[in-house]
Amino acid sequence: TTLTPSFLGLSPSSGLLKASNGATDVVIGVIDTGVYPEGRPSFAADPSLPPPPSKFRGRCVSGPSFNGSALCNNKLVGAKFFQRGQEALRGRALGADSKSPLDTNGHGTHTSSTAGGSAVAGAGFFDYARGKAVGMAPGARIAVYKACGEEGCASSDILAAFDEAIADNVDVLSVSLGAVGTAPNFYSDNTAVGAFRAVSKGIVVSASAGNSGPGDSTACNIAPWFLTVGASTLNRQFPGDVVLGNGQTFTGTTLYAGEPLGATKIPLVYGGDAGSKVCEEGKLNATKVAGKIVLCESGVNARAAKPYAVKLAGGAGAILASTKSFGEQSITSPHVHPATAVSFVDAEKIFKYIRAQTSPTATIVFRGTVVGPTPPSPRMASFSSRGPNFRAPEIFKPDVTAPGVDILAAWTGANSPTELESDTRRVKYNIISGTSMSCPHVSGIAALLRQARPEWSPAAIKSALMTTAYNVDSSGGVIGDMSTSDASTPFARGAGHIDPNSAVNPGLVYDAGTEDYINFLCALGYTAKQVAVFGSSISCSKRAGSSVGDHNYPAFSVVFASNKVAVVTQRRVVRNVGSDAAAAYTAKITAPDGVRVTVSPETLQFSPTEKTQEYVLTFAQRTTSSVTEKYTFGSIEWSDGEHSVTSPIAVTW
Amino acid sequence: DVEAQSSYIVHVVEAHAPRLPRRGLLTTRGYGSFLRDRIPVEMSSPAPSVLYSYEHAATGFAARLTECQAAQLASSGSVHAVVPDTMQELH
Repeated sequence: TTLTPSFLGLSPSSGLLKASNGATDVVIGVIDTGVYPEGRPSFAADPSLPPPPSKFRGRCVSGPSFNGSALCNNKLVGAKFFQRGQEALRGRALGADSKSPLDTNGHGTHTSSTAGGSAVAGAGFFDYARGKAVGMAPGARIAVYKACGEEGCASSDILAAFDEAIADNVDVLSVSLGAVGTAPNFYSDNTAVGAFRAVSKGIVVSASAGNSGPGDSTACNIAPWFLTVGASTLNRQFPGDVVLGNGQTFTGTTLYAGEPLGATKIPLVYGGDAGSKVCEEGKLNATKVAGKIVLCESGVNARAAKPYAVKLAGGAGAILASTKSFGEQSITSPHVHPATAVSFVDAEKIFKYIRAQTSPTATIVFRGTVVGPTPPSPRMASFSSRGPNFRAPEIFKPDVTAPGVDILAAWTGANSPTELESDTRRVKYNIISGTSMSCPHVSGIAALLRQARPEWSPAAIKSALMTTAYNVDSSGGVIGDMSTSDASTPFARGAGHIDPNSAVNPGLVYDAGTEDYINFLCALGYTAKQVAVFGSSISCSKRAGSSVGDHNYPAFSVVFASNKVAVVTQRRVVRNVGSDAAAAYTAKITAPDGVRVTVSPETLQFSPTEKTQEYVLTFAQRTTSSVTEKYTFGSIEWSDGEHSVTSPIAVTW
Repeated sequence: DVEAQSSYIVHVVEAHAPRLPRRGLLTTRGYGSFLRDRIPVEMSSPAPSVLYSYEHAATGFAARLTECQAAQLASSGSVHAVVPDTMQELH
């Protein structure tokens, strides 16, 4: 957050940030691990802010190490906790700090300050990423709902947090968590149930897509009422170069903040030759490791635990190999001992060097913070979960991508940056990665849109973010995918990277409300009891004929899974929200391979009395084409010469 | 011989949901008589314990129930679904 506001184009003097006045009338609820406000200026009282919105009915409760009346103010306006579900599932009482909103983990402090933290000059993680840290909606008020601990979150606690947040009248909910494993059916996914009720009350629910990438259909929080967020990089790196004895250099990534190793090459050894290929504590042979750099494989223990294990065995440093599926990506960690993480491919080359030499040597050069055009940005993180939608393939997911790699934001004073018990450091800011980090960026931007466009529904806000998103990186190419080193697909980046200043003026929006979501649930073929979980009065009997593909989504996902189906049509309704009430929009279609796409009508003419228009897309399989890919992609762009309203098209074969 | 309890989230038919006491943090009250009316005495040990009563994000409650109690509630005309509570992960 020392860089993301400028990366997103946010400026106090123009665009969305100015149009929204920083979202001073908006309350962002954050369901997470709580908050650690003491000594964190991101959550300090701000004399420049007006009193909190009077409609907000929340409050701050107190508990061990958390004095709600002292720690809450006109920035941090709400703090509650919910732990009964987790205690029941664990079969034991959690620690005393679980019975307060205090964040002893760090995750919730990080996400809430990213969404709406106040500006803090001179922030940084040691010397890394220094600058002015600020949340995306610097004027927004933060209400934290602690439903998670070190070991995750019980669904019953999450639902309790949703219940209170809705009652408190928050405007935006930021939810950086999700189901473990395969995305559950919507009626048994209590996060989806709570989010449905929240969205029905006009609350935008921004949720993380998950970190289970890069495999297909790994995204969670995939109900159409979620604003589902993937993760991508910034134009900033923290390079730690491995320099081998033969001169070969491999750029890794690191947040090591201690004495450097120096230029002199020192002996290099593979962990597997010294007792533990993954560098587990207590398993490395000190006589084989002492004074050397150790190459460690991924897995088994935490990344940050590997250099610590090397340190305990007397080693000089560590090189951490990434996993094969992550491609060129390696994960940055705040190491307590000299270490850097390299890609799987680079680690293999280092391993071959070790095997080829009788006395292999290396050193690690720590280059600090580097901001610049190389490599291009954004790029999709390998870990970012992917579409298609496992439960409703006709609903395109994830929706958008946002910064989620190496994000600096506030951190708890109750936990170390590595989360290792052996790490005694305490920091006010930490740099971590995940869709948990990209989600609150979008939550903050949604808060800005909520204030700038108070008449928009949650679906309209999502539509604005999706149809104005960009898909080209800083070098002019399609946003890349770190797992493949090729161009990413819309099932990784969604409709693209959010562009807040364009989203405030999208031209057209694809709106949807509770009735549309009920139609969607009915079209899925749910039983009466399953649908009634979302509301007892819901009946599908009078809603026959609705189609999942016709849900008014700002993206298209078509399934040609059966050879019997040759033609699919999907209907959409758009509303003119531009300043020209008489605007005329014309369509430009980029058809996916293997499909002929036609639109009717080809021009949408709006007028002061006809603010909405309907169109139909027809997707016909080309009989002459033989598609070999599982998925092909295209787009439809509506333009009036001023606005470009673009929707991705995905075809699953 | 005491049957083990597990955590469930019970989605209740709105018309059968009790009027909850004043909205308050960590409310557990409101569903006592609902449970007594729907779980036969011979199934009532160990007694269900309500963790939360939901009013806004869902209509229903979270509770510790035996498998038999959960099945009994699920077959009740007053309940839409009884979903086992599960852990979710931070991202």
